[in-house]
Amino acid sequence: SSSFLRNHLHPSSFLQRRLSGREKREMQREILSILGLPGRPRPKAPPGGKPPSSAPLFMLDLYHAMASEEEDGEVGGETEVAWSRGVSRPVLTSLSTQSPPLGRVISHADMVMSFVNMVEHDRDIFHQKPYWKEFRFDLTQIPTGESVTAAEFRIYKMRSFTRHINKTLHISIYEIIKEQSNRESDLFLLDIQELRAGDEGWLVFDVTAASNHWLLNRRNNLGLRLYVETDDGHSVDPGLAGLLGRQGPRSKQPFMVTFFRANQNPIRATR
Amino acid sequence: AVKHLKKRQPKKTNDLPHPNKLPGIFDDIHSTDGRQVCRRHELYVSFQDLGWLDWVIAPQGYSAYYCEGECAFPLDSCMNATNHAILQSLVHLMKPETVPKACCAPTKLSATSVLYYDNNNNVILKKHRNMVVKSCGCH
Repeated sequence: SSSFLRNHLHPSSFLQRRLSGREKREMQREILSILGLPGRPRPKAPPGGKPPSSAPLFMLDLYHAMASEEEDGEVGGETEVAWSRGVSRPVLTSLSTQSPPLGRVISHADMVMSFVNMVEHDRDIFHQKPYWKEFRFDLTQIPTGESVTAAEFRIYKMRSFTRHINKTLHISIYEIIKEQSNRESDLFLLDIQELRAGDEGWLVFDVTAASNHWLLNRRNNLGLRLYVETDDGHSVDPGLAGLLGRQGPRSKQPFMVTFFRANQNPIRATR
Repeated sequence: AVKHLKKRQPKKTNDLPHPNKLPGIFDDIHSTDGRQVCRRHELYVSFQDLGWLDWVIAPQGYSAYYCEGECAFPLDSCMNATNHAILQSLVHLMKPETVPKACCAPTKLSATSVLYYDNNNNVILKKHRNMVVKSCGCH
């Protein structure tokens, strides 16, 4: 009676009997394969305590949006999920109301993956200018046969209490294409946003352009580098500008979100 | 006015069962020989019973439903029958031993989404199409 399929209305037609342990594992494997999983995931606790909660909270919002769309019976998610577009201008929202980027992208997505930040390098005021923050994301879990429809990098900005509280800040995000030992790394500009030093909330950067590279060589991690400058081009330490990294609270740690759609024309492996 | 009304003779009609009558909540959903007509039944898949709540964040389970019931002539409109199924059930009446009845199967399916952790603590939201039966019919 501990079978995981339970019907409430009338004794079902198939034979009710206790499954053996092996049969249960077999049936669970069957269900996992329907869910597209090779096996049941074993999330491990990260070193030093609990994983960041910012990505799970964001994804739970997204889940409720998609689930309510499915309840409306719009097969394949034809209805627009009423989310605001959050890419062309700085989207400063609090965590509970942060909105995923595009309605259509969400309702047409077959899969959404959030990536926690693995490693963080800071070139802060104890180093020479320009100052920057670097983030690394492990892309090896990205499944083959899916095409990226949108990708965004989300970082929380606290109110900056430096004397330039009303100054305009320019925040730019680059993809690290190749690190060089004897000179500056090769960078590829992904997105730039302007805001006030005194603003607070989640910043959403459009990093979809980086997906062209990572789908080709997903062995490497994706490296993103963030710069902050004032109007007159002075470099500002991102930490002093109020941008939170791994040292921030669990619910405000930076993360990346990628929206996938099953490949209509799967890439043919070269013979 | 009432006393002028002549008692009207009930019209003689050969009362075949109404092919377009939807079974109301008081109608018996059993076909003539007492078996259930083709319709959707509750079926709950519980991730909790599977012991998967350590990696599935939401939902705890979901209603998948299933289709079961008789596709016997006359195929009422509540059975969502295709023309082919109606024809097949007629031929079945003529040659029951060679042509089977039509089958009770889903006519509309919808998606369900599952939110879960992968091995690296990344959070994945996956939409699985055709996982929930929205309506059943005779095919």
